Amino acid sequence: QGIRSACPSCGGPTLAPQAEHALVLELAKQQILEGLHLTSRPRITHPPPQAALTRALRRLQPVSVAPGNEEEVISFATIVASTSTYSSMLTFHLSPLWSGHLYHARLWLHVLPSLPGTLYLRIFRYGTRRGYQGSRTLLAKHQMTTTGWHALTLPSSGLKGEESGVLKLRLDYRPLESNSTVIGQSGPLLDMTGHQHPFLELKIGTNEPEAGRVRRR
Amino acid sequence: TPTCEPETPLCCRRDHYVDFQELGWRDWILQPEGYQLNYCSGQCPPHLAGSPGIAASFHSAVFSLLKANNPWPVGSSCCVPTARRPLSLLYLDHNGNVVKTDVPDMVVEACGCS
Repeated sequence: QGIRSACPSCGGPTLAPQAEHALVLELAKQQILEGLHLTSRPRITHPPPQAALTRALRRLQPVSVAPGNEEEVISFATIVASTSTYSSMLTFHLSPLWSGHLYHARLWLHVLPSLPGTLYLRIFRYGTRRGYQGSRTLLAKHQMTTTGWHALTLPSSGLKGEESGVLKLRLDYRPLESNSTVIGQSGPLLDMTGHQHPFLELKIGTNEPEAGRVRRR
Repeated sequence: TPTCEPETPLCCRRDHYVDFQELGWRDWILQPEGYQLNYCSGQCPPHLAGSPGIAASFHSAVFSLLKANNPWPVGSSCCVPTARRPLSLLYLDHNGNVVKTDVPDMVVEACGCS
């Protein structure tokens, strides 16, 4: 039927500049939301601290994202609970990002100068689904001998998505030379506050068939 | 693609820059500050049909099928995008996560008559 209709883009009544500009702004909103598969603009209730955001962005590898079907994500730990001197629980809110194929995951932690020697760290994933709460899975073990930022690779297979979109990671760590006297004096070993906030760096492929690829007949 | 002068009735690309500040979206779209929302409009008289760069146009594929089955199509040639490029966006999602993605086919680069 379209063949008989006038060509919609072939002229027609020209709009007044203000009306055209208002139309363009509405078109822009629709186009951006559709392009990001969103139904409405996100309401940001807890924006990440600017300094933490700037540092995190600086740490992202300058790897360009393939158009249309991959995303890079930085997710800051929303809750950091220290369960004991050498243990912390980090909580991340990832849904609906998580529905795609996660193929790269790193946890960024900032080791404080008070590190007396080598830090031995184990990272567990805690179950959040009903019936699995409290269950834990060892994801990775790392040894760190220097202070500052460390990017710890996590197995993407161990981070399969959950409906809740909530990911809990427990960090158990201790100095290898466990000379408690020294430790006591050096205080905390991992920096969990301010702009040294721990964050996850993820690369997620979206589930769509590759956009922009023309199927040839 | 001919540049659009207000009085040009022919098919051309109409350039518009949209600043996210104007949309009130600068709080969740971190980068870029705005983008080119261009679109194609204008007349396509018969002698312009199929020009320029039409091979890349989806409409050209449909149009040539119609021609193959129908010596004279009953419709008119249309002013359509013939080249687009993705737009890289860095934005905050509902959970405050920072997402970097390339949205395909967001910016019209060229227009042509199908």
